[in-house]
Amino acid sequence: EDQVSTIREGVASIYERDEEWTQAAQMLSGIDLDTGMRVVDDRYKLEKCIHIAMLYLQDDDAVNAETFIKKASFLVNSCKEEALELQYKVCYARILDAKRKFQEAALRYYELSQWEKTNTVANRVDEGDLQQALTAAVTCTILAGAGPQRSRMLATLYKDERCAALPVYPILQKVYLERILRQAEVAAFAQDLKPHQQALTADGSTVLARAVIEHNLLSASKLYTNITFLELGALLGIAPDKAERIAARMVAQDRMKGSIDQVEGIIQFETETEEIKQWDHQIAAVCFAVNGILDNMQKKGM
Amino acid sequence: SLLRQVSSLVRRLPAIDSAHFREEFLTEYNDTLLMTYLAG
Amino acid sequence: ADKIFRYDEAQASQTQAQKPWTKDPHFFKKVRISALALLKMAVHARSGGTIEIMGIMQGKTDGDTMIVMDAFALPVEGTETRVNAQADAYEYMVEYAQANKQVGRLENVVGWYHSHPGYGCWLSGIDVSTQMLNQQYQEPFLAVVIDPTRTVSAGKVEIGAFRTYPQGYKPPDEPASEYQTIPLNKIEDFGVHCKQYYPLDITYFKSSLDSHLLDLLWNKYWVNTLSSSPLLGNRDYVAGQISDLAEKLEHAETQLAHSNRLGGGFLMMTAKKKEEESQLSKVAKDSSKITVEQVHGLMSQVIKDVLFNKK
Repeated sequence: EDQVSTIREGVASIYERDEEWTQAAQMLSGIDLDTGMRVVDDRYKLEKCIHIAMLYLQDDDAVNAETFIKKASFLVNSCKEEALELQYKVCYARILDAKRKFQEAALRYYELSQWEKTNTVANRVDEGDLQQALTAAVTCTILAGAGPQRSRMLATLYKDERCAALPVYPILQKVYLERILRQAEVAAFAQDLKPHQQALTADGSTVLARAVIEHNLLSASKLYTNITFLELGALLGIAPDKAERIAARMVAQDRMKGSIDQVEGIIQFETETEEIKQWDHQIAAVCFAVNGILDNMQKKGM
Repeated sequence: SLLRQVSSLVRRLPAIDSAHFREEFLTEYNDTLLMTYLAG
Repeated sequence: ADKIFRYDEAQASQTQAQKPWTKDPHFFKKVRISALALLKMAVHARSGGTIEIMGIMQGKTDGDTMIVMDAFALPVEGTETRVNAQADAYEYMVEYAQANKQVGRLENVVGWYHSHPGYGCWLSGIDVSTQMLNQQYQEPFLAVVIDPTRTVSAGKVEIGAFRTYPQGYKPPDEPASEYQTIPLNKIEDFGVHCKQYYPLDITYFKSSLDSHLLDLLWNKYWVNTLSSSPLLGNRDYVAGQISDLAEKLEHAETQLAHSNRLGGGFLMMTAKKKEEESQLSKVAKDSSKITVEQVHGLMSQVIKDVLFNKK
């Protein structure tokens, strides 16, 4: 067994040098980690599983990678080596990302972006990696389905002062403030996406397009009391019947409040705030307007 | 600029004027009067 | 006015050496709280919503007066479920106190504060144990309780400052403190321990800078008053109060029915009768207190309606 492992590791390193990632992973996965023929410690097993998973991920093969990360998850708590724990977490986040579980992936990327704060100096990752993890967290959050969970993550990211320095900050700000995203901004954001994030979904649109449409729909529901699907389709840049279908799905999943009148082809958005609370906001605006006038008069010496 | 501020202030009044608000306001009003009656 | 902000190390160590509080369990009678500490404690209590929060106060003593200069939150929640909740935050407290010394803040920890959202300012059994523990090892030590929910409906900070008596000490009869509604599910806890501690008189002070800043804020404060509705902000609390009231009424009714069955008035001891009436009079007092607050809220709504909604 030992000789076989040594040879496999040698051949795998050659594949790796030639960037034949999947071959290298298959070569290593041939090593029998659960053999009774020799003593293999948990740390060695963990290191091998993580290494194989990372190789598969290089070729965006999340399925095989997940198989080995699942094996690693049984081992990661037993050996307290922070470098391996870090690699494990990176792998796990990338697998969730590759499987388009963007909400969870964003959480894990964000956790990774705070790595240096919670661990000893020995494993201090460099600033670039942290920034990369943070950018990945923002990207995955934007790609995640609109709704309360995503709003919470957006708030966390928006309030994290490190995000202001990221290239994706402008779109993060617009998404957090629930403003409507223009086509040009979306195209610019799409350029930095990974291949699997650009993949087509069942209904032929990309993950990003769906996320943007849902986001804009949610923003529209904050802007308008009601709107016809004709207008809504024009606003979102899609056919009216598609706009109706997406709106219906979001209302059914309780991610947006509203009611659809199919005969009239119109959607009534329900606003959360009660009229009486709205009234208080208006009163505050009137009072501040009075304040403004008095300040202005004082300035003019009246 | 001052006159513009004043005209924008005037346009803000009445602060709210909708049947829905009137209905909510009266509901609140009646609830409180009912409580007062019950306390009495 | 700003003299109070200067820390007199000599006086502090002298007081610490004399320990006057050991000779008289009722030694401390007054508390002075800085505007800064009050604001920080009230905002922290409000941020906890319906969950009890906890924090530490820094300050000093001056004769029979405890002076609270500043306060800071502890990473502890739900204080009513464990004795000495602050044990979770000892490390934090020590580090914070040391860091304070490094930046020249010489005041020591002078007490702890926590919140009772919606059920008034008093010490529960757990609070009494915690405070007794602290008064054994960390004197001089004060317990402050804030009710953020009642603060909103009362329009002023609902706050109480307390010190416990030593174990087994029989206090002289206390003058009745200001009446406050205790929810039925807390009355047991309140009643058993209310003789083990006493309230201190609270006054506030502010620096000249505080006065200036508060004056500036005051310019905007009138907007908040006009654009807020106590009726809306406290609905859950009022609903809770009314349901508590209903329970107390039923409670009192069964007691009365029960005593009537036992042969009515002439057999019942006058003391027992008095006690029953005082129960009912408390319920009546609670209901009028809640209603008055509601009527105040309604009055402000009607005034706003007249002011801002007339065509």
